Amino acid sequence: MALELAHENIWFDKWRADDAERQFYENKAQ
Amino acid sequence: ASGTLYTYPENFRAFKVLISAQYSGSKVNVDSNFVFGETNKSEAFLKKFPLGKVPAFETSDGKCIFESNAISWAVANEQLRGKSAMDQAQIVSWMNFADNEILPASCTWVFPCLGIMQFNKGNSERAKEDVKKALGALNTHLLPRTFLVGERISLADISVCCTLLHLYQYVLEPAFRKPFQNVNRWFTTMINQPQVKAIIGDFKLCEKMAQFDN
Amino acid sequence: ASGTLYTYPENFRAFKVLISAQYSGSKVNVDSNFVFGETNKSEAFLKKFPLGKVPAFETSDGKCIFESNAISWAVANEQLRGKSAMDQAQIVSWMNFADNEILPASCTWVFPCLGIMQFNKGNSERAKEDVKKALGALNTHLLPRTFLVGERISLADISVCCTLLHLYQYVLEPAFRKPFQNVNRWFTTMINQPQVKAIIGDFKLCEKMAQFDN
Repeated sequence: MALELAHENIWFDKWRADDAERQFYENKAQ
Repeated sequence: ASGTLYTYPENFRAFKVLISAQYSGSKVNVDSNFVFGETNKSEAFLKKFPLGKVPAFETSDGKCIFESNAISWAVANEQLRGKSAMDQAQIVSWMNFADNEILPASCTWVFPCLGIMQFNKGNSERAKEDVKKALGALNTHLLPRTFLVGERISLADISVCCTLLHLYQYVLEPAFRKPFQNVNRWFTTMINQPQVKAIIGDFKLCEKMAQFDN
Repeated sequence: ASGTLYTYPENFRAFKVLISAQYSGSKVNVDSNFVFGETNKSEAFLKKFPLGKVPAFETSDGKCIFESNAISWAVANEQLRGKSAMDQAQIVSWMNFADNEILPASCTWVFPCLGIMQFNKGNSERAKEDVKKALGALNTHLLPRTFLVGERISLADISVCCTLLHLYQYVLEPAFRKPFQNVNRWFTTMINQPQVKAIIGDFKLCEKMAQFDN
């Protein structure tokens, strides 16, 4: 199972993109 | 369902909701007092939406819904949601395709060009390949079709179209998008729909691929 | 809908489909000749499923569906999918919550413990925080409820439960999961459902948090 899981496409960096997007639009809103 | 939508302006996820409401006639009004970074951190908001994320939707009879695909589903009509369970399944498939196959690559490629995120050459190259794969799958599917599921527009088209906006606006220059003629045709059909134009306005396709600017 | 499911064994995404079929009675048989990395790279498979990803489902009348939530939707029944558009919207919301708020954090935390991925302290710490946030939101929602949407089990419970399996199996030791009593109660109810046990077998809750092993 571990071998197959290694092929899963998981968005590991999602939190980075989410944080960056949030910061960008929060700055815009202020 | 009608109600109040909480979001910041120009949020492609909120576009999915607003376009769906254009087709269904649901009354969705965007809360003009909403300030991103303040309102969604307030006690009152977090009570309704514990994750504090937008878009968030409160129906006129007080139900709270989070996650943009779910809100689009709530404000849609039967045509957009799909009549049969099988059509609905196909629509859920394309909504998830947009979130799982397009969005990660689009953010990784476009955000650095907008100064939203650090640039990383390896990640950007991989994102371009992932975009090509996703556009390839879409292109194959759209060869014999006008819309993604069935004969008419649905939440599948709306969610995939909105998730492709950043790509078509900033980086899919003519040379890059040339191999995906069916997708280009379908996307052009979408942005020229009056209900779509009413929300995103006149959309200009990318002429020159944006580069990361230091 | 009945048909053939293509997946590798012990795939938590395929569990969603198989558990849904247990409730609905749909005939879903897993293709025993499927070899991960070969079958899904073959010409024939890619013709049906251009992305080459699993789980993938072919109905007995030849329709091809990809994305596990969509396949679950197709093999489910009206109870699992939700009767009203509003219930369906809430179910779509929790399915997306599982994919967007739980899955990335779960894999970032657990995969290094299984030796699947490089360990990165910063990423793991952030993943633990994100897991706490997601469990916190679930815990609040489940305080007055037995199931996530309406009075009975639905695709919302099945998809969130299957996406939490790795966490409850490897890292949510008693001390860590203590603050989330409503989630623990709900999760225990889920894994003791005969239709769930039929697919995932006897599930043992984590006793000691797995650490990254060099």
